Amino acid sequence: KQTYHFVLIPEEMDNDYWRLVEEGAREAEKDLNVTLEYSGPVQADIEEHIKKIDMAIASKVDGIITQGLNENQFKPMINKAIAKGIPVITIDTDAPNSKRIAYVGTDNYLSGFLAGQALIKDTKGKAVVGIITGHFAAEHQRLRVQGFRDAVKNEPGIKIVAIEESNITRIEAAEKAGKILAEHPEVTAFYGTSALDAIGIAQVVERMGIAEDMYIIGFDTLPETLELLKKGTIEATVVQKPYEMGYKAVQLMLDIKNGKTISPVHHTETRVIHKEDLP
Amino acid sequence: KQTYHFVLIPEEMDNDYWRLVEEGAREAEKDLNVTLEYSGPVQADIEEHIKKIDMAIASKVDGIITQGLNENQFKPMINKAIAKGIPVITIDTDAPNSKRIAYVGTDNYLSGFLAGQALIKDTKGKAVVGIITGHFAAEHQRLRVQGFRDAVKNEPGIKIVAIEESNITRIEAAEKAGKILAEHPEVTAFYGTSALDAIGIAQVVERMGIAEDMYIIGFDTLPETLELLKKGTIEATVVQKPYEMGYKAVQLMLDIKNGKTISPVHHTETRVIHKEDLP
Amino acid sequence: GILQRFFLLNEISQRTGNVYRSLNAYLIERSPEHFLRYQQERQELVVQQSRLKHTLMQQNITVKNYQNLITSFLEECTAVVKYFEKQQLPAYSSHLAEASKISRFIQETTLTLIDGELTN
Amino acid sequence: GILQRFFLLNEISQRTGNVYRSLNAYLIERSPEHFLRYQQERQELVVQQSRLKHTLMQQNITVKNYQNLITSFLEECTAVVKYFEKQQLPAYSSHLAEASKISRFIQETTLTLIDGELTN
Ligand SMILES: O[C@@H]1[C@@H](O)[C@H](O)OC[C@H]1O
Ligand SMILES: O[C@@H]1[C@@H](O)[C@H](O)OC[C@H]1O
Repeated sequence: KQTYHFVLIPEEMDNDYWRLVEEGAREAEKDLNVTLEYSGPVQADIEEHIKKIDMAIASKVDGIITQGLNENQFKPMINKAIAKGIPVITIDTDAPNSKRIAYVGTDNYLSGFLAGQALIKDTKGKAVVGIITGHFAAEHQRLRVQGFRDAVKNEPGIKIVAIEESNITRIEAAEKAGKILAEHPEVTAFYGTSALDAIGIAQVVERMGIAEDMYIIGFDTLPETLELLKKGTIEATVVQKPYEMGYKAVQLMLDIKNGKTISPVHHTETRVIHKEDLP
Repeated sequence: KQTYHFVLIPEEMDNDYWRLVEEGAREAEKDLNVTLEYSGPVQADIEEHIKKIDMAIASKVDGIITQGLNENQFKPMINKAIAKGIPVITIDTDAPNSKRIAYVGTDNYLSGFLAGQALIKDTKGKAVVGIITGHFAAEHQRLRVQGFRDAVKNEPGIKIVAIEESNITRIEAAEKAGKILAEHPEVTAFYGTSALDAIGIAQVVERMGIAEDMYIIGFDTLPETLELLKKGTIEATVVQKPYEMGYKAVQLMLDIKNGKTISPVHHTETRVIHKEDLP
Repeated sequence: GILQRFFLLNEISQRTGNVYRSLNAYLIERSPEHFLRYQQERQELVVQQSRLKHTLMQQNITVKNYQNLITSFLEECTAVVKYFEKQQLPAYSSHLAEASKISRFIQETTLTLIDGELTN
Repeated sequence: GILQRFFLLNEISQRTGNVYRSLNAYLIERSPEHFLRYQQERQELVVQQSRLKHTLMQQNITVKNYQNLITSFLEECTAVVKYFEKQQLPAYSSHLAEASKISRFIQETTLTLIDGELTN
C-alpha cells in the first residue's frame, strides 16, 4: 500500500525525446513496483521547471529525477530537496556541483566532441559551420557546443560562423537556421545539439533547395530524424539512450531508497551514426 | 496495495446497534490491515438489503459479512456469493441452511429463553405480557420470541396477550406499545426484542404515568437503555456483544482468506442484566 | 462523491488563504486575540484535511467497486453471446437478466460517485 | 480532474445502456450488422474503463501531493510561530515566505484537481 512515489521532471512535457525518457521510466515503474509521476513545464521554461521541483519537495515525494539544466539556478533547489531528505538524481544534464546523489545520462562534452570529429571526417576537414543549439544557458547544450568546438579548433579548414538558440522546438530551429543562412550564405554545414534541431534545419534547407550540398549533423534518433538520415538530407546524428536513462534513473532511485551505495556517475552510451549504420 | 476488501452489510446504516458492530469491525480493519466497507439499507428493508449483497457480488469484493435475516430470502443470494468464490459470514442473525461459512453472533434462541426466565423470576411468575419485536419475518427476532415463549409456557401465571412489530425504530416501538396498552389495558409487562424497543416502550409508559408498575425487559445496552435501567424505568435488558461480533467477523473472514479451517458457529456472550449489575 | 469533494477542495483552498492571512495579522498585531484567530483557522484546516482523507478513502472503495461492476457487466454480456450462439436459452436469458441488473447498478453507482453519499 | 471524471462517468453510464440495448437488438435481429454494432459499443466501454483507470491513477498522485502540500503548509506556519516567539527574524520570515509559496501551490493544485489535466 505504501509504494515509493518518484517524480520525473522533463524539460518539456510533450517533447518526443522526453516521452522516450518517460517510457523507460514507466517500464521501471512496472518492473520495480514504484509509482512514477511525470510532471514538468508544458513549454521549456527554467522558472517553471524549478517551481516543479519546489512543488515536489513540498508534496513530500520520495525521490526527484530532474535535469540540472543550469547549475546556478538549479543547485539551490536540488540542495533544498537533499536537505529535506529527498534524494535527487540528475538525468540527461548534470549539475555536478550540487548535492545530487547521481547523474544518469550522456557524457555531453564527449558527445559534442564526437560530433566534431564526425564533421571533420565527413567534410574532409573543410566546412563553414552554423550551430543551432537548444538554449545557451543549458549546461548539456553548452557542453555539446564546447566539445564540438574543441574537436574542430585545430582544424584550419573548419570555421564556426554563427550559433543560435532553438528553444528545443522544430519551428524555432527552422527559423534560426533560416536566419543564419540569410546572414552567412557561405555556410556549408549545420550542427544541431538538441533532438529537434536537425529536423528544423532540414526543413529550411530543403525548402531553399540547397539540401544536396548542405552537411547536417544533428542529435538523437527520433523517427523523423531517422527518416531524414535515410533520405540523405541529414548526414549524421549523435545517438543518446533516453529510454535507458529513464529506466536506469528509476532503478537507481530505488537502490538509493534501499540504502545501497551507488556510483555518482552513470554515463549512457553515445556515438555518431550515419546512413550506413541504419538497419 | 492489494489489501482484502470486506463488506459489512448492516440491517440499517445509522442504527446505534449497528454502528457498534461497525466500530468493532473498523478496529479489526486497522489491526489486520484490511479494507472494510460499511454499506447497507438506509432504512431496514429486506429487498434493499439483498440488493446490497447482490451489488457486493458484482463488485467482486473479497468477503461479505451480513445478517441472514430471513433464510428463504437470503439463502439464494448467500449461495450465489459462495458459488462465485466470495466467502460469506453471517453476523448477528444466522442462516444456518445456507452455504455461509460461519456465524458470529448471539445464540438468539438462548437469549430469548434467558429473557423469559428473568421475567418469571422478576415478576414472581405473575405477568400479562405484551411483546414488541423488530420484524416478524426476521429470524433472530423470531428466535428471541420463541425462546421467550418456551421459557414461560409452563408458567401458569404468565400470559402473552399481544405481539407487534417496531421495524427496529424507537418511534414505532412507542407507537405499537401504545396500541397494545389501548387494546390490552391489563398488560403488566413488556418484552422488547431489538435494540430500541425497550426505549420506545419506556417513552410511552412514562408519558402515560404508568412506569412505576410496568415491568419492562429489553434488548441490548445502548446508552439510553442503560440510563433507563439506572432510573428504574426498565427492569432488565439482554446483553449482546455487537462490537465483539464486528471485530470477530472481520478476523474470521481474514482467516478464511488465509485458508484456515474455522468452526462454523461462534456464539458471542449473552446474559440478562439488572440495575445492580451496572457499574 | 465528486460534488462533495468539489466543495471541500474549494473550502480548503480558501481556508489556506485565511490561515496565512491570520498568521500574518498575528505577526503584525501580536495580540492574543489574533493568535487565537490564527489557531482557529488552522484547526479548521486540519479538520478539513482529515475530512478530505476520509471522503477519499470512501471514494476509493466506491471507485474500485465501480470498475469491477463494469468488468462483471462485460463478463455477463460475453456469457450471453456464448450461450446464445450455442442456442442455450435458459443460460443466455439468465445472463441477460444479470447484465441488465448490473447495468442498473452501474447507473446507480454513477450517481453515487457524482453526488456522493452527502450524509457521510 | 473532477470535471474530467464527471464527464467520463456520465459517458460510461450511458455507454453501459447502449451496450445492453445493442446486445438485446442482436438477440432479436441476429444479423451480423447488429453483432458488429454490439461489439463496437462494447469495445468503446472497454476503452472508457481503461481511461477511467488511468485518470484515477493520475488523480491519486495529485491528491496525495495535495494532502502533503497541506501538511507542509501547516508545518511552515508552526515554524513561523516558533521562531517569531523566539524573535528570530530571518528564520521566521523565511518560513513565512515558504508558507506563502505553498499556499499558492495549494490554490493551483485545487484548480488542477477540479478541472484536471484535460490534456492527459
Ligand atoms: O535535454 C534534451 C536533449 O538531451 C535532447 O538532445 O534534446 C532535447 C532536450 O530536451
Ligand atoms: O439485529 C439487531 C439486533 O441484534 C438488535 O438487538 O437490535 C437491532 C437489530 O438490528
